[in-house]
Amino acid sequence: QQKQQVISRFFAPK
Amino acid sequence: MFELRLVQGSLLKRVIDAIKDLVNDANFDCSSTGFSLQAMDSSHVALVALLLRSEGFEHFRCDRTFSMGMSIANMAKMLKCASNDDIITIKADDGTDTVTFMFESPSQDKISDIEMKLMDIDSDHLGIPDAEYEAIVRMPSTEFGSICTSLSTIGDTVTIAVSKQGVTFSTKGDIGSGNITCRQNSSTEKPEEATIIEMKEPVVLTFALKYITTFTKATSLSSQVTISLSSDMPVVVEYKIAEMGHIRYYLAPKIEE
Repeated sequence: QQKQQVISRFFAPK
Repeated sequence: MFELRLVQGSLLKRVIDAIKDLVNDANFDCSSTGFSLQAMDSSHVALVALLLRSEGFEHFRCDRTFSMGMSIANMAKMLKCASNDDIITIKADDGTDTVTFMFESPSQDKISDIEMKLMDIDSDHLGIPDAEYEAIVRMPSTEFGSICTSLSTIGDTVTIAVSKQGVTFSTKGDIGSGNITCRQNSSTEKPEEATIIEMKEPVVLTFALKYITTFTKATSLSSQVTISLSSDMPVVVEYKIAEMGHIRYYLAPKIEE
């Protein structure tokens, strides 16, 4: 089973 | 006051077509640098960043930095009123809640004025650090598009593996599995047909095909696509827009649970 990660895990709000 | 004029109006139509299946509403940021956008899809798995530099426009005036919130679907509807060879002018005044699109036929015998309502959109900009990627693949954009379309008929995910042998795109589904390998091919006389692989480290990452396939809607903007990969980092799929800028898509990888 694979889990989809979200973008905010990698890029923080400016 | 903000006003930009783009002789190659079809370019804006293609840019919006390349975004509309991914993003519903977005803030277009206008500054003296150009016309840009950063937006995520509704599930926050993918991000699109567009840059159209001011120098690429025939006329570009932006007195102060501001954002215009637009529904991408509505923008696409408005741009349907423009023919492919029309010249497009976009205008907005300070403090108004509308934007005007003007479409002029090349012979100036038909002029359309379209007004669209702007929206208030609450969105944070994400900071995307400049990163060194472990592997960068440059290949014909049509080739990449057809690989994604082919694999999505078999499975829901694509595993992209870059090694010294080349780049392999593989998928697995209920009906079976498939993989397609592209080897480096820089000897071709036509640079747009080349496949070039720069690899510091071998990389293997898995992504949802439905997003990657959406990115390939940008194929008509550039003959080449650049795919940048690093372990446990979002992939960057970039289409350069000649003399103007780029459209970059970021997609978070899937991980084993």
